[in-house]
Amino acid sequence: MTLFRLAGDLSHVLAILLLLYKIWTTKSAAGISGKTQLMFCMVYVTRYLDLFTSFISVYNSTMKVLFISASVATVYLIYFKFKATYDGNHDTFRMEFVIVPALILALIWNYAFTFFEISWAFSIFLEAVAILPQLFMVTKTGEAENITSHYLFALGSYRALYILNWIDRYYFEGHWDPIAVTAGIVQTVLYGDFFYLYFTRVIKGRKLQVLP
Amino acid sequence: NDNAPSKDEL
Repeated sequence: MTLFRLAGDLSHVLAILLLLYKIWTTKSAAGISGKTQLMFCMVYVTRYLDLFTSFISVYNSTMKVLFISASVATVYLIYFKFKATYDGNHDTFRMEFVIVPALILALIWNYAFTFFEISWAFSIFLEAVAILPQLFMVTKTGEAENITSHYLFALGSYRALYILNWIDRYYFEGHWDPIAVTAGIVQTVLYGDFFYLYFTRVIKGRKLQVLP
Repeated sequence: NDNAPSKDEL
């Protein structure tokens, strides 16, 4: 466990809790893409199939349970409890445009043609693009609440920190995971424009507005 | 199989 990976996981947990906090305290899913959260659910379920079969550490298992349960809770809040506040008209990204390619790529590029490895690869590829509906929604609505911006910053930072972790592990352990690294780089690059807006606007106390 | 990198990460 490198420091970068721990920082990355904590940033990930922070993001997930920030989102739940925002929806629960404002009792509103306004500005939040339900589709992105649905796809994160798929990401965790398809990636952690080994939750009950392979035990790595208490930390590993705890985080897996946390990620799965928190993402299910988030989807429940958006699509059921606070359904009336869900802004479906601005959450128009076609999920199949990312789910199908991720599945096809997983059938082509995987570490073994087994259900588990294909499911894992699908999960890695899907996670790389799952944020697109949310980023799309922010550009469509033209702005994001501050706490939503902080959520996106924490979420984008988690995989960026994982990239530092992968560099660290390659340097010290001499091996790397091509699928995870490739997808992780794509995932982090997709946040590029958001990171720019975050650092030039939100940090200075201004609202995150996507300039028309 | 053994060439699959370890799945010790989240």
